[in-house]
Amino acid sequence: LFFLRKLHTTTKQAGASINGGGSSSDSKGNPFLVPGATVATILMLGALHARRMYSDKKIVEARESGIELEIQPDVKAKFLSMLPLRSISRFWGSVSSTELPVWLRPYAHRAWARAFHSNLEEAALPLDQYASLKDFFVRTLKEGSRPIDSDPRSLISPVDGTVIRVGELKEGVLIEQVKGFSYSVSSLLGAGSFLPLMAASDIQEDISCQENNLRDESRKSWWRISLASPKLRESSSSRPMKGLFYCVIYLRPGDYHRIHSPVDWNVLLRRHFSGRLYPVNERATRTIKNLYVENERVVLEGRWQEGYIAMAAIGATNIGSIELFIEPALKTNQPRKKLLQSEAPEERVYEPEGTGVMLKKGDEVAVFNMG
Amino acid sequence: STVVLVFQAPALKKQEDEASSSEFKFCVERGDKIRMGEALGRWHD
Repeated sequence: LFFLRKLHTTTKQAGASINGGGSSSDSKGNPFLVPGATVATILMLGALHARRMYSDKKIVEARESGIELEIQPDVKAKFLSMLPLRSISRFWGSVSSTELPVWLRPYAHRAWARAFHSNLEEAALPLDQYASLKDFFVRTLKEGSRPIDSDPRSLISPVDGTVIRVGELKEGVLIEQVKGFSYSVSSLLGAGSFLPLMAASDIQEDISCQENNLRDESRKSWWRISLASPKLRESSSSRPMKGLFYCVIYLRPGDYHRIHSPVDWNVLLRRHFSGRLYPVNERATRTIKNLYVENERVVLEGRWQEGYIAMAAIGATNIGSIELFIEPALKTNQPRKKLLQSEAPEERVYEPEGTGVMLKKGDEVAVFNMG
Repeated sequence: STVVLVFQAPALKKQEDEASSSEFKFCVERGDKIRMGEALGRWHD
Protein backbone atom coordinates (compact mmCIF):
# COMPACT_ATOMS: atom_id res chain seq x y z
CA LEU A 1 0.00 0.00 0.00
CA PHE A 2 2.83 2.34 0.92
CA PHE A 3 4.53 1.62 -2.37
CA LEU A 4 1.30 2.10 -4.34
CA ARG A 5 0.52 5.36 -2.55
CA LYS A 6 4.03 6.60 -3.21
CA LEU A 7 3.78 5.64 -6.86
CA HIS A 8 0.39 7.39 -7.08
CA THR A 9 1.85 10.56 -5.51
CA THR A 10 4.94 10.59 -7.72
CA THR A 11 2.74 10.06 -10.80
CA LYS A 12 0.61 13.05 -9.75
CA GLN A 13 3.73 15.15 -9.17
CA ALA A 14 5.06 14.17 -12.55
CA GLY A 15 1.81 15.09 -14.23
CA ALA A 16 1.94 18.49 -12.51
CA SER A 17 5.53 19.12 -13.57
CA ILE A 18 4.76 18.13 -17.19
CA ASN A 19 1.71 20.38 -17.26
CA GLY A 20 3.76 23.19 -15.81
CA GLY A 21 6.24 22.86 -18.66
CA GLY A 22 9.06 21.74 -16.38
CA SER A 23 11.77 19.98 -18.31
CA SER A 24 14.25 19.54 -15.52
CA SER A 25 16.08 16.23 -15.50
CA ASP A 26 16.56 16.38 -11.71
CA SER A 27 15.58 13.36 -9.72
CA LYS A 28 13.04 15.46 -7.80
CA GLY A 29 9.60 14.68 -9.22
CA ASN A 30 10.81 12.11 -11.74
CA PRO A 31 7.87 9.68 -12.09
CA PHE A 32 10.02 6.75 -13.17
CA LEU A 33 12.50 6.88 -10.36
CA VAL A 34 11.74 3.94 -8.11
CA PRO A 35 13.94 3.77 -5.06
CA GLY A 36 16.82 1.36 -5.44
CA ALA A 37 15.93 -0.53 -2.29
CA THR A 38 12.44 -1.26 -3.63
CA VAL A 39 13.84 -2.58 -6.91
CA ALA A 40 16.30 -4.75 -5.01
CA THR A 41 13.51 -6.14 -2.83
CA ILE A 42 11.33 -6.91 -5.85
CA LEU A 43 14.24 -8.64 -7.59
CA MET A 44 15.05 -10.65 -4.49
CA LEU A 45 11.44 -11.77 -4.05
CA GLY A 46 11.30 -12.68 -7.74
CA ALA A 47 14.48 -14.72 -7.45
CA LEU A 48 13.20 -16.53 -4.36
CA HIS A 49 9.89 -17.28 -6.06
CA ALA A 50 11.68 -18.62 -9.15
CA ARG A 51 13.90 -20.78 -6.99
CA ARG A 52 10.92 -22.16 -5.13
CA MET A 53 9.10 -22.93 -8.38
CA TYR A 54 12.19 -24.74 -9.65
CA SER A 55 12.41 -26.72 -6.40
CA ASP A 56 8.69 -27.65 -6.56
CA LYS A 57 9.11 -28.76 -10.17
CA LYS A 58 12.01 -31.03 -9.18
CA ILE A 59 9.85 -32.57 -6.43
CA VAL A 60 6.99 -33.26 -8.86
CA GLU A 61 9.44 -34.83 -11.33
CA ALA A 62 10.94 -36.97 -8.60
CA ARG A 63 7.51 -38.17 -7.50
CA GLU A 64 6.45 -38.93 -11.06
CA SER A 65 9.56 -41.06 -11.51
CA GLY A 66 8.61 -43.03 -8.39
CA ILE A 67 11.11 -41.53 -5.95
CA GLU A 68 9.62 -41.28 -2.45
CA LEU A 69 10.37 -38.17 -0.44
CA GLU A 70 12.39 -38.80 2.69
CA ILE A 71 12.95 -36.77 5.80
CA GLN A 72 15.96 -34.47 5.37
CA PRO A 73 16.33 -32.14 8.34
CA ASP A 74 18.35 -29.13 7.27
CA VAL A 75 19.73 -25.85 8.59
CA LYS A 76 16.69 -23.93 7.35
CA ALA A 77 14.37 -26.11 9.40
CA LYS A 78 16.48 -25.48 12.48
CA PHE A 79 16.51 -21.78 11.71
CA LEU A 80 12.69 -21.84 11.42
CA SER A 81 12.39 -23.20 14.93
CA MET A 82 14.26 -20.13 16.23
CA LEU A 83 12.02 -17.62 14.47
CA PRO A 84 9.10 -16.04 16.33
CA LEU A 85 6.63 -17.68 13.95
CA ARG A 86 3.62 -16.88 16.11
CA SER A 87 4.46 -13.17 16.12
CA ILE A 88 5.11 -13.30 12.37
CA SER A 89 1.77 -15.05 11.86
CA ARG A 90 -0.09 -12.51 14.00
CA PHE A 91 1.62 -9.62 12.20
CA TRP A 92 0.63 -11.12 8.85
CA GLY A 93 -2.93 -11.42 10.18
CA SER A 94 -3.07 -7.74 11.04
CA VAL A 95 -1.51 -6.72 7.70
CA SER A 96 -3.94 -8.88 5.72
CA SER A 97 -6.93 -7.52 7.63
CA THR A 98 -6.10 -3.93 6.62
CA GLU A 99 -9.08 -2.46 4.83
CA LEU A 100 -8.21 -1.75 1.21
CA PRO A 101 -9.58 1.20 -0.77
CA VAL A 102 -12.50 0.06 -2.92
CA TRP A 103 -10.67 0.85 -6.17
CA LEU A 104 -7.73 -1.33 -5.12
CA ARG A 105 -9.68 -4.39 -3.94
CA PRO A 106 -10.27 -6.08 -7.34
CA TYR A 107 -6.59 -5.64 -8.27
CA ALA A 108 -5.31 -7.00 -4.96
CA HIS A 109 -7.68 -9.98 -4.93
CA ARG A 110 -7.03 -10.78 -8.59
CA ALA A 111 -3.29 -10.66 -7.94
CA TRP A 112 -3.70 -13.15 -5.08
CA ALA A 113 -5.93 -15.37 -7.21
CA ARG A 114 -3.45 -15.31 -10.06
CA ALA A 115 -0.51 -16.10 -7.78
CA PHE A 116 -2.25 -19.02 -6.06
CA HIS A 117 -4.62 -20.26 -8.79
CA SER A 118 -7.95 -19.39 -7.14
CA ASN A 119 -11.13 -19.55 -9.17
CA LEU A 120 -12.65 -16.10 -8.92
CA GLU A 121 -15.85 -17.12 -10.70
CA GLU A 122 -16.84 -19.15 -7.66
CA ALA A 123 -16.65 -16.24 -5.20
CA ALA A 124 -20.05 -15.47 -3.75
CA LEU A 125 -19.60 -11.67 -3.82
CA PRO A 126 -18.13 -9.16 -6.27
CA LEU A 127 -14.42 -8.61 -5.55
CA ASP A 128 -14.82 -5.02 -4.36
CA GLN A 129 -17.03 -6.20 -1.50
CA TYR A 130 -14.17 -8.04 0.21
CA ALA A 131 -12.74 -5.22 2.30
CA SER A 132 -9.42 -6.91 3.01
CA LEU A 133 -7.30 -9.77 1.77
CA LYS A 134 -8.29 -11.67 4.90
CA ASP A 135 -11.97 -11.32 4.03
CA PHE A 136 -11.31 -12.48 0.49
CA PHE A 137 -9.29 -15.44 1.73
CA VAL A 138 -12.22 -16.81 3.76
CA ARG A 139 -14.74 -16.08 1.01
CA THR A 140 -17.85 -18.21 0.68
CA LEU A 141 -18.75 -19.73 -2.66
CA LYS A 142 -21.73 -19.31 -4.95
CA GLU A 143 -24.66 -21.60 -4.29
CA GLY A 144 -24.11 -24.96 -5.97
CA SER A 145 -20.33 -24.53 -6.47
CA ARG A 146 -19.65 -27.55 -4.29
CA PRO A 147 -22.37 -30.18 -4.74
CA ILE A 148 -22.44 -32.66 -1.87
CA ASP A 149 -22.17 -36.33 -2.86
CA SER A 150 -25.65 -37.65 -2.21
CA ASP A 151 -24.70 -41.31 -1.70
CA PRO A 152 -25.67 -42.13 1.92
CA ARG A 153 -22.78 -44.61 2.00
CA SER A 154 -20.10 -42.09 1.19
CA LEU A 155 -17.80 -39.97 3.26
CA ILE A 156 -17.10 -36.63 1.62
CA SER A 157 -14.06 -34.41 1.61
CA PRO A 158 -14.40 -31.69 4.24
CA VAL A 159 -12.17 -29.27 2.30
CA ASP A 160 -10.72 -28.37 -1.08
CA GLY A 161 -7.13 -29.51 -1.31
CA THR A 162 -4.59 -32.11 -2.30
CA VAL A 163 -4.65 -35.59 -0.81
CA ILE A 164 -1.33 -36.13 0.95
CA ARG A 165 -2.00 -39.53 2.52
CA VAL A 166 -4.87 -42.01 2.70
CA GLY A 167 -4.97 -45.43 4.21
CA GLU A 168 -5.95 -47.73 6.99
CA LEU A 169 -4.36 -47.52 10.41
CA LYS A 170 -2.66 -50.75 11.24
CA GLU A 171 -1.13 -52.01 14.46
CA GLY A 172 1.18 -49.08 15.08
CA VAL A 173 -1.58 -46.45 14.77
CA LEU A 174 0.88 -44.30 12.89
CA ILE A 175 0.49 -42.03 9.89
CA GLU A 176 3.45 -41.69 7.57
CA GLN A 177 4.65 -38.11 7.15
CA VAL A 178 7.28 -39.00 4.56
CA LYS A 179 9.08 -42.22 3.76
CA GLY A 180 10.79 -43.50 6.85
CA PHE A 181 9.14 -41.15 9.28
CA SER A 182 5.68 -41.48 10.85
CA TYR A 183 3.82 -39.74 13.64
CA SER A 184 1.44 -41.23 16.13
CA VAL A 185 -2.28 -40.62 15.76
CA SER A 186 -2.75 -40.33 19.51
CA SER A 187 -0.11 -37.57 19.60
CA LEU A 188 -1.99 -35.78 16.86
CA LEU A 189 -5.43 -36.12 18.44
CA GLY A 190 -4.34 -36.00 22.07
CA ALA A 191 -3.37 -38.56 24.66
CA GLY A 192 -6.90 -38.55 26.10
CA SER A 193 -8.40 -39.24 22.71
CA PHE A 194 -11.38 -41.59 22.40
CA LEU A 195 -9.50 -43.38 19.65
CA PRO A 196 -7.78 -46.11 21.68
CA LEU A 197 -10.68 -46.46 24.09
CA MET A 198 -13.23 -47.00 21.39
CA ALA A 199 -11.00 -49.25 19.37
CA ALA A 200 -10.04 -51.20 22.46
CA SER A 201 -13.51 -51.56 23.89
CA ASP A 202 -14.66 -54.01 21.21
CA ILE A 203 -11.52 -56.02 21.67
CA GLN A 204 -11.75 -55.76 25.43
CA GLU A 205 -15.10 -57.55 25.42
CA ASP A 206 -13.41 -60.58 23.94
CA ILE A 207 -10.43 -60.18 26.20
CA SER A 208 -12.56 -59.98 29.34
CA CYS A 209 -14.23 -63.30 28.52
CA GLN A 210 -10.87 -65.00 28.37
CA GLU A 211 -8.63 -63.03 30.69
CA ASN A 212 -10.24 -61.39 33.70
CA ASN A 213 -7.09 -59.61 34.70
CA LEU A 214 -7.34 -57.29 31.72
CA ARG A 215 -10.83 -56.12 32.66
CA ASP A 216 -9.69 -53.35 34.99
CA GLU A 217 -7.34 -51.78 32.50
CA SER A 218 -10.01 -49.85 30.67
CA ARG A 219 -7.66 -47.18 29.33
CA LYS A 220 -5.24 -49.51 27.62
CA SER A 221 -4.40 -48.58 24.08
CA TRP A 222 -4.93 -50.87 21.14
CA TRP A 223 -1.18 -51.05 20.74
CA ARG A 224 -0.57 -52.23 24.29
CA ILE A 225 -3.33 -54.82 24.03
CA SER A 226 -1.94 -56.10 20.77
CA LEU A 227 1.46 -56.51 22.39
CA ALA A 228 0.10 -58.02 25.59
CA SER A 229 -2.22 -60.54 24.05
CA PRO A 230 -1.40 -61.31 20.44
CA LYS A 231 -3.30 -64.62 20.53
CA LEU A 232 -6.51 -62.95 21.63
CA ARG A 233 -6.12 -60.37 18.95
CA GLU A 234 -5.76 -63.04 16.31
CA SER A 235 -8.99 -64.67 17.41
CA SER A 236 -10.84 -61.36 17.31
CA SER A 237 -9.42 -60.51 13.91
CA SER A 238 -11.09 -63.57 12.41
CA ARG A 239 -14.47 -61.87 12.51
CA PRO A 240 -15.58 -58.71 10.72
CA MET A 241 -14.43 -55.64 12.55
CA LYS A 242 -14.42 -51.94 11.96
CA GLY A 243 -11.18 -50.57 10.65
CA LEU A 244 -9.63 -47.23 11.36
CA PHE A 245 -8.90 -45.12 8.30
CA TYR A 246 -7.21 -41.79 7.81
CA CYS A 247 -6.92 -39.10 5.20
CA VAL A 248 -4.56 -36.12 5.18
CA ILE A 249 -5.50 -33.19 2.93
CA TYR A 250 -3.28 -30.16 2.30
CA LEU A 251 -4.88 -26.82 1.45
CA ARG A 252 -2.86 -24.53 -0.80
CA PRO A 253 -3.09 -20.76 -0.22
CA GLY A 254 -5.43 -20.34 -3.19
CA ASP A 255 -7.89 -23.05 -2.12
CA TYR A 256 -11.28 -22.50 -0.57
CA HIS A 257 -10.46 -22.46 3.15
CA ARG A 258 -13.72 -23.41 4.86
CA ILE A 259 -14.08 -26.79 6.54
CA HIS A 260 -17.31 -28.75 6.23
CA SER A 261 -18.70 -31.83 7.88
CA PRO A 262 -17.67 -35.05 6.08
CA VAL A 263 -20.66 -37.07 7.36
CA ASP A 264 -23.65 -36.77 9.68
CA TRP A 265 -22.05 -36.92 13.12
CA ASN A 266 -22.17 -35.84 16.74
CA VAL A 267 -19.23 -33.71 17.83
CA LEU A 268 -18.65 -34.67 21.44
CA LEU A 269 -15.41 -32.91 22.24
CA ARG A 270 -13.06 -30.19 21.09
CA ARG A 271 -9.37 -30.15 21.90
CA HIS A 272 -7.10 -27.15 21.20
CA PHE A 273 -3.34 -27.61 21.03
CA SER A 274 -1.52 -24.31 21.18
CA GLY A 275 1.65 -25.52 19.52
CA ARG A 276 4.02 -23.97 17.05
CA LEU A 277 3.18 -22.48 13.67
CA TYR A 278 5.59 -24.02 11.21
CA PRO A 279 4.71 -23.85 7.53
CA VAL A 280 3.05 -27.09 6.38
CA ASN A 281 4.09 -27.11 2.74
CA GLU A 282 5.77 -30.06 1.07
CA ARG A 283 9.25 -28.83 1.90
CA ALA A 284 8.34 -28.51 5.55
CA THR A 285 6.98 -32.07 5.65
CA ARG A 286 10.39 -33.27 4.44
CA THR A 287 12.47 -31.19 6.79
CA ILE A 288 10.52 -30.90 10.05
CA LYS A 289 9.82 -34.05 12.02
CA ASN A 290 6.45 -34.34 13.76
CA LEU A 291 5.27 -31.30 11.84
CA TYR A 292 1.55 -31.94 12.33
CA VAL A 293 2.01 -32.92 15.96
CA GLU A 294 4.03 -29.77 16.70
CA ASN A 295 1.72 -27.25 15.08
CA GLU A 296 -1.25 -25.46 16.58
CA ARG A 297 -4.42 -27.39 15.86
CA VAL A 298 -8.01 -27.89 16.77
CA VAL A 299 -9.30 -31.46 17.05
CA LEU A 300 -12.97 -32.37 16.99
CA GLU A 301 -13.92 -35.85 18.13
CA GLY A 302 -17.23 -37.59 17.97
CA ARG A 303 -19.33 -40.45 16.71
CA TRP A 304 -21.01 -41.24 13.44
CA GLN A 305 -23.06 -44.20 12.29
CA GLU A 306 -19.95 -46.34 11.82
CA GLY A 307 -18.26 -45.40 15.09
CA TYR A 308 -15.43 -43.07 15.92
CA ILE A 309 -14.54 -39.99 13.89
CA ALA A 310 -12.07 -37.18 14.46
CA MET A 311 -11.10 -34.18 12.40
CA ALA A 312 -7.93 -32.19 13.06
CA ALA A 313 -7.51 -28.73 11.54
CA ILE A 314 -3.81 -27.87 11.59
CA GLY A 315 -2.68 -24.27 11.29
CA ALA A 316 0.46 -22.87 9.67
CA THR A 317 2.46 -19.64 9.72
CA ASN A 318 0.36 -17.76 7.20
CA ILE A 319 -2.93 -19.39 8.19
CA GLY A 320 -2.51 -19.58 11.90
CA SER A 321 -5.96 -19.27 13.38
CA ILE A 322 -8.90 -21.61 13.21
CA GLU A 323 -12.41 -20.35 13.81
CA LEU A 324 -15.05 -22.86 14.85
CA PHE A 325 -18.63 -22.08 13.89
CA ILE A 326 -19.92 -24.42 16.58
CA GLU A 327 -17.88 -22.57 19.19
CA PRO A 328 -17.31 -18.95 18.13
CA ALA A 329 -15.75 -18.06 21.48
CA LEU A 330 -12.71 -20.25 20.82
CA LYS A 331 -9.62 -18.13 20.15
CA THR A 332 -6.58 -19.61 18.49
CA ASN A 333 -3.17 -18.18 17.55
CA GLN A 334 -3.08 -16.13 20.73
CA PRO A 335 0.13 -14.45 21.92
CA ARG A 336 2.12 -16.82 24.07
CA LYS A 337 2.31 -15.79 27.71
CA LYS A 338 4.67 -18.51 28.85
CA LEU A 339 8.14 -19.11 27.56
CA LEU A 340 7.75 -22.86 27.73
CA GLN A 341 5.37 -24.71 25.45
CA SER A 342 2.36 -26.03 27.30
CA GLU A 343 1.92 -29.69 26.47
CA ALA A 344 -1.61 -30.12 27.78
CA PRO A 345 -4.30 -29.22 25.28
CA GLU A 346 -7.31 -27.21 26.27
CA GLU A 347 -10.42 -29.38 26.13
CA ARG A 348 -14.14 -28.77 25.99
CA VAL A 349 -16.87 -31.40 26.13
CA TYR A 350 -19.94 -30.26 24.23
CA GLU A 351 -23.33 -30.33 25.91
CA PRO A 352 -25.46 -32.34 26.32
CA GLU A 353 -22.80 -34.87 27.27
CA GLY A 354 -23.01 -37.95 25.09
CA THR A 355 -24.86 -36.15 22.31
CA GLY A 356 -22.81 -33.02 21.76
CA VAL A 357 -23.35 -30.94 18.65
CA MET A 358 -25.08 -32.64 15.73
CA LEU A 359 -23.71 -31.83 12.31
CA LYS A 360 -25.08 -32.82 8.93
CA LYS A 361 -22.97 -33.86 5.97
CA GLY A 362 -21.75 -30.68 4.24
CA ASP A 363 -22.47 -28.31 7.14
CA GLU A 364 -19.86 -25.61 7.68
CA VAL A 365 -17.76 -26.45 10.71
CA ALA A 366 -14.77 -24.12 10.71
CA VAL A 367 -12.63 -21.76 8.71
CA PHE A 368 -8.90 -21.17 8.49
CA ASN A 369 -8.06 -17.50 8.93
CA MET A 370 -5.00 -15.60 7.80
CA GLY A 371 -2.70 -14.93 10.72
CA SER B 1 -3.05 -25.55 6.43
CA THR B 2 -3.93 -29.20 6.63
CA VAL B 3 -6.90 -31.30 7.66
CA VAL B 4 -6.52 -34.83 8.98
CA LEU B 5 -9.54 -37.13 9.20
CA VAL B 6 -9.46 -40.30 11.29
CA PHE B 7 -12.55 -42.48 11.26
CA GLN B 8 -13.90 -45.95 11.77
CA ALA B 9 -15.55 -47.58 8.81
CA PRO B 10 -16.72 -51.10 8.02
CA ALA B 11 -13.79 -53.41 7.45
CA LEU B 12 -13.35 -57.14 7.25
CA LYS B 13 -10.15 -58.88 8.27
CA LYS B 14 -9.44 -62.49 7.50
CA GLN B 15 -7.23 -64.51 9.78
CA GLU B 16 -5.56 -66.44 7.00
CA ASP B 17 -4.92 -63.35 4.93
CA GLU B 18 -2.53 -60.66 6.16
CA ALA B 19 -4.07 -57.96 4.03
CA SER B 20 -7.43 -56.73 5.20
CA SER B 21 -10.26 -56.95 2.70
CA SER B 22 -11.89 -53.75 3.72
CA GLU B 23 -15.47 -52.94 2.86
CA PHE B 24 -14.64 -49.25 2.92
CA LYS B 25 -12.83 -48.09 -0.17
CA PHE B 26 -11.21 -44.75 -0.78
CA CYS B 27 -12.16 -43.06 -4.07
CA VAL B 28 -9.00 -40.96 -4.04
CA GLU B 29 -5.28 -41.58 -4.13
CA ARG B 30 -2.26 -39.73 -2.90
CA GLY B 31 -1.63 -36.59 -4.94
CA ASP B 32 -5.23 -36.26 -6.15
CA LYS B 33 -6.87 -32.88 -5.96
CA ILE B 34 -10.24 -33.00 -4.29
CA ARG B 35 -12.99 -30.50 -3.70
CA MET B 36 -15.29 -30.18 -0.73
CA GLY B 37 -18.36 -32.38 -1.15
CA GLU B 38 -16.72 -34.96 -3.40
CA ALA B 39 -16.62 -38.51 -2.07
CA LEU B 40 -13.43 -39.50 -0.28
CA GLY B 41 -14.62 -43.07 0.04
CA ARG B 42 -17.64 -45.38 0.02
CA TRP B 43 -18.64 -48.55 1.81
CA HIS B 44 -20.82 -51.53 1.04
CA ASP B 45 -22.61 -54.17 3.05
